[in-house]
Amino acid sequence: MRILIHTQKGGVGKTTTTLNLAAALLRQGQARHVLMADLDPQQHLTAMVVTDPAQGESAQALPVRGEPGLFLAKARPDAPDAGFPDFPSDPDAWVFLDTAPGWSPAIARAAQEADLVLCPLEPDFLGLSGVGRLLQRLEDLGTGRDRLRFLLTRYSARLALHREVRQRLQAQFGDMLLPVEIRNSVRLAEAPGMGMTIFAHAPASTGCDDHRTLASALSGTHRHK
Amino acid sequence: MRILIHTQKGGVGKTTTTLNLAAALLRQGQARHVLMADLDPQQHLTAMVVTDPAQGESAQALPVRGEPGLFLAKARPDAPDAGFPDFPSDPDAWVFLDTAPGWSPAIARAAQEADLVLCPLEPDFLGLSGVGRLLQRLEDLGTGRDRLRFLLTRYSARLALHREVRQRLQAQFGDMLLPVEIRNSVRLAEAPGMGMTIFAHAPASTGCDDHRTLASALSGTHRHK
Ligand SMILES: Nc1ncnc2c1ncn2[C@@H]1O[C@H](COP(=O)(O)OP(=O)(O)OP(=O)(O)O)[C@@H](O)[C@H]1O
Ligand SMILES: Nc1ncnc2c1ncn2[C@@H]1O[C@H](COP(=O)(O)OP(=O)(O)OP(=O)(O)O)[C@@H](O)[C@H]1O
Ligand SMILES: [Mg+2]
Ligand SMILES: [Mg+2]
Repeated sequence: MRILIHTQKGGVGKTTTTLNLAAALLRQGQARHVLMADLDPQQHLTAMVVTDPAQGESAQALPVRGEPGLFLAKARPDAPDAGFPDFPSDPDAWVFLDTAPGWSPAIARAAQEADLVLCPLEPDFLGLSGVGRLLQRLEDLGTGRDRLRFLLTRYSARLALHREVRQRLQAQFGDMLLPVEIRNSVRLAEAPGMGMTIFAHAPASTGCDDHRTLASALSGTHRHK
Repeated sequence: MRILIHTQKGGVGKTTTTLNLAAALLRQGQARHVLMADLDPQQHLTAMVVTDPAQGESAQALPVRGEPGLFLAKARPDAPDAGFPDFPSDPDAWVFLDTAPGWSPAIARAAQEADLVLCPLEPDFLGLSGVGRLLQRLEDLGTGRDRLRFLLTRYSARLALHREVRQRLQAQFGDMLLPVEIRNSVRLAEAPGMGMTIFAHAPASTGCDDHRTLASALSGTHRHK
């Protein structure tokens, strides 16, 4: 299952979602292996995970400390447009690509190869700007809307703005909007500083619940692929 | 006074700061004209302001509705690396460049021409990642640290994480950290959807106070340039 995690807008939770969704799938047994690749030149995903070569690396991937089954692909600066990396020892592995905001040939190529484009959105005007452009780009690539899912992040149900945006997105996009929101939680912002996923840093937090629900929503829809 | 508003990280408040700081300077009489230019290919600043050609445009700039003295430079897609635009009718005009996250030749050129590089930061691990890289890039360009100022944005004093990051930045950077935080406020996230600055949308909000304080901090330091 190849998932491209991409939004045109910056700072909406792409990297946070990549790492914590991967950990949720593994901890709930919905995946045996997840390989993440950091397509963002800023390398934020790479900066926030601690890899542990001692656990046995392969030529292409390093195991992530504390999350059995989770790997980070080695950077391939020589082949930026290489698309989704392979995980030779498990053809059923889930592969996630984290990306930078904006657009690039590498993102375009990955969007064509992806089973799913997961698009985190912050529920406000600036957060949503770029959705129209992304839809157009995917259409131009021949990536059907059935392969696109929106995910509301940094969500606060107590804010009328967030509730209104959610209602508008539901009305406009129906099932393309995933039935789960990643709620705003300082625990999610703390975890990267500890080199941990939300599950290792704050097991009782809403961040864990929400990423578990997200993992179930995604593995449910695609289990019968 | 030429200010480049730039951070390597996405979604930290670059565009929000560009518009609302400009409006604060004008409303407090610290500037007579402010010209903003949108260097971000995503054109978010352009999307959130309403310009009013009827008020008299020049070949290069459009007046922003509701904010006398505020202009948006016309996009110059043919000259992406053109640097800071001029405001011919007022040599004392402040000129702001909003940018995309990441780095580019246009940003490098603007950083060399700028009187000040204003760097909004979200107070957490991912928000700060890239600070080291930015410092290195500016050093390579010969832009001294005296021309760099950090601004904490989306700040919540009730969060220990935010207080700790602020203390750490103060210890590490001293006066380079501006003595004002832009507090987290849903009003700031609502305003762009109305095509307004924070002053027009919610005159009694903390967003107004904070951007006024920021305007005073910046015009004070540079008035005697
Ligand atoms: N649900 C959440 N609750 C609180 N903070 C969050 C949440 N999701 C993300 N954050 C914080 O918001 C900021 C943006 O998140 P992140 O860096 O994952 O976004 P991004 O889309 O990957 O950004 P970029 O465009 O720079 O790659 C980070 O500082 C992160 O810690
Ligand atoms: N102080 C604040 N309080 C609440 N929300 C804020 C604040 N500052 C910015 N925001 C919201 O945070 C998001 C990011 O802000 P903004 O788009 O200005 O950042 P940016 O750095 O320009 O992003 P990009 O890297 O995509 O250009 C927006 O949705 C904005 O409405
Ligand atoms: Mg990221
Ligand atoms: Mg912006």
